[in-house]
Amino acid sequence: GSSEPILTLSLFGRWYAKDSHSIPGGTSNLS
Amino acid sequence: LDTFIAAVYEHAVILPNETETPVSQEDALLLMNKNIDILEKIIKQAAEKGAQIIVTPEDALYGWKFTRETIFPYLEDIPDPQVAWIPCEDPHRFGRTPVQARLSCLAKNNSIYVLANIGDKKPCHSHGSRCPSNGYYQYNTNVVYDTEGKLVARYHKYHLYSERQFDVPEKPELVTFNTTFGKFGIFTCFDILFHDPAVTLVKDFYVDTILFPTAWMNVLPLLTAIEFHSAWAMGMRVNLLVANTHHVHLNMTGSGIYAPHSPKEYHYDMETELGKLLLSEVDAHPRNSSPYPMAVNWSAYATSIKPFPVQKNSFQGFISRDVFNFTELFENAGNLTICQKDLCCHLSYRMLRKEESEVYVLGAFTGLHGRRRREYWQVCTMLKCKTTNLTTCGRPAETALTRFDMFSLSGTFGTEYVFPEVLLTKIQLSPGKFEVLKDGRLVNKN
Repeated sequence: GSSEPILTLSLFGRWYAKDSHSIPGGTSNLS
Repeated sequence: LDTFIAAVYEHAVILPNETETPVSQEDALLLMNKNIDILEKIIKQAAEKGAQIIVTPEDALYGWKFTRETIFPYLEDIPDPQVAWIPCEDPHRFGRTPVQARLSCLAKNNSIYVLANIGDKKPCHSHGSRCPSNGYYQYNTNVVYDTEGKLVARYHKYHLYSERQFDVPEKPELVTFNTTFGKFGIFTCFDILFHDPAVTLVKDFYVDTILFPTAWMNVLPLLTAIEFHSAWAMGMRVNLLVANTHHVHLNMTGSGIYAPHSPKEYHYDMETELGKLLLSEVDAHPRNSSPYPMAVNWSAYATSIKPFPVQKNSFQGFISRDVFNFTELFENAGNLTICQKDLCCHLSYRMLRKEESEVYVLGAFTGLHGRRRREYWQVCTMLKCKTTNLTTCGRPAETALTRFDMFSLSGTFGTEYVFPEVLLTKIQLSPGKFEVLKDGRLVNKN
């Protein structure tokens, strides 16, 4: 039978090469 | 061993009283021992049930609300594992280390690998460029003890998240250790959203399983712990053992044992303040298990088809601070395309029945994420809007009525790192009910 009701279907891509490397490891604020 | 029994524990941390001034080392140890008392019972339980390894959460011994000064009494000097130290047998070799000695004894006495997250302090010369004013570097640190209680791994978290009490290591540490049941890698919480160490451990160090302590605050619709972590394991094709902290008021819940094909066990509880132990048997070497998920060419299908007709009334909406292009699923079945810059997302779908009280949209986003604009995201998403008002598309929704007979989602991704997420009503995963085809389509399986 069909699946449970769906909230979200996603393809979540991370293009690391295009990240901006301004801040080193630390993050000073919530996203 | 071909398989092993993994354990993760979602711990409701006993938090310290808020204070502006540092407590004594004795009071700090008193609080940490209250949390370790709980972990001790769980570690015994896991070992009795045959677990070879257990992961406990980030900040599990003392919580997260600190300044540089107030966390100091909780810190110990954690040596490099190369010193071959069993704190349980030699507790005074590196000064005052009561927490390390107790954790080591828990691993030794129960003959189980134990991962814990504690605080490390390293003296430095304050005239040194980066040395903090108190003369110590302070690190959010994972330690692993083997079945003899030996310290076999130490990892300093690199991607801190508003953690002013800790310092950032000079560079990301790539920490692995070998066992008879596979090669393990370690990182913490926010690290999972970045390339180093997370992707490098899989891509260049060929680890089989990642140990992942976290204090993850859930953010719908894309970054809820169980949803994103299970997708990361599938996308990276490794086991991911996730131990999250449990704190309902901060939206912190969601632990799991995730294999490349599908979640083995997961837990999500926004109703109680209870901890939860999860156990499951997992492949020690998922790459050698059959069928090992093949490498996916995420843009193959989407770049091979003619885009479906783009509907006139596409519109823009926000998910958190990111501006998505959306188009509505007007009919109960159809083929849709929505694009944003060089990313085009395609959806074929058929609903069991169109629910008049619900609106779904297909969305596309490509660009630097959020206010920090550090991470470059490419997202194709089909989601249920909070209400039938299109201005609420992208806002968190927790329940849905609409079932889908069929769906196929794909996108013209420029990256090879894509994590497939499926989240069902009441924040549930959908183990075994979907798959990713090697041409990059995310499709239903039933």
